[in-house]
Amino acid sequence: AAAEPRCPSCAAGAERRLLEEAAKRQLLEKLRLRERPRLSHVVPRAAVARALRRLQAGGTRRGPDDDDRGYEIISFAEPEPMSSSGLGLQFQFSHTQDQDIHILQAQLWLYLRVPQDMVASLTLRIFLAGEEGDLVGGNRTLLSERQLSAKGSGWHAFTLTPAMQRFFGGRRRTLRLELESHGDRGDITAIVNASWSHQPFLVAKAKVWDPGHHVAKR
Amino acid sequence: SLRCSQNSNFCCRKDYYVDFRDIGWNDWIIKPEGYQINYCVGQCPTHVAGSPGMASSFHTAVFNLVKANNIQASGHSCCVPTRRRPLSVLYFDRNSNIVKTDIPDMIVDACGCS
Repeated sequence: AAAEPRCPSCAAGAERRLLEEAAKRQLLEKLRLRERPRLSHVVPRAAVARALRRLQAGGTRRGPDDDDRGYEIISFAEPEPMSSSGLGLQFQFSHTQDQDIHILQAQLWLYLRVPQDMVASLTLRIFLAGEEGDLVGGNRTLLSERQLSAKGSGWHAFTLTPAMQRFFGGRRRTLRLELESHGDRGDITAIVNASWSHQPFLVAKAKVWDPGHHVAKR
Repeated sequence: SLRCSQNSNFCCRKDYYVDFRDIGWNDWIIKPEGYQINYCVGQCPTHVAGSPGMASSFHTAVFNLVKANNIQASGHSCCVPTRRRPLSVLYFDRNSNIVKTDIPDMIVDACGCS
């Protein structure tokens, strides 16, 4: 290096590279990532913007268990092939084996399309299907059943907290929805379209516990 | 906190902003658009280290009084962060889920002498 002619910008360039590398390492370490994520599929920007606006409008409640180590995760649904028993929504979560993820609360947001000037009386059942999408009549668990009255089209949130912990045990999980209308109109639909801005999404508040973390019992 | 200038060698905060576009990370980090990676650098001589605004704690003031009075004391003050703030990050994970998290103590706001 001593034999090289001196250039004033070389030191600055080296410092810049060093700081950029430090920033990368710091962020990856704090986000508990081994490497930068390579995105498996692209979520439409309109869906992202709409989901974030929806959550922002609803406000973020912070519970007593929340602290700065918490995560909020928004997962967008991918449609499963239709079957006679309802609508399949697939969500993917992945984590490394050494992370113990604890779900504090979770909500499924679903856009219901109801014809204008109509009040729909509905029953929505949400099932957790088996690991490999064992959907029809097989291995599935009822997570939530809700009676709801929907006037016009709009977003609805369904709390799933107690059962959501099981979601994080598997790599790829499917929610199956059954929507039963109690009127004579059968044209109420839940929107599921990967290219549509009303794509259903799941919001979870989670906390990662380090191995060896002990919780005092009271 | 003092921000570093060309003329000073004393403990100060050096500011540097990493733009995620420059490192090709803007495809998976939604917000913020960059990271203010400040750091502390500079000397902490005895007459500076114990002065108000530069001492990181009351311990520093006492320690520097002890040193100034030639009472046996080893070690010397270092320029360290004295105030930090968290960074909120909104990003895509490898399954294209959006994750929002607050990382504590990520941005150095002020520096002082230990």
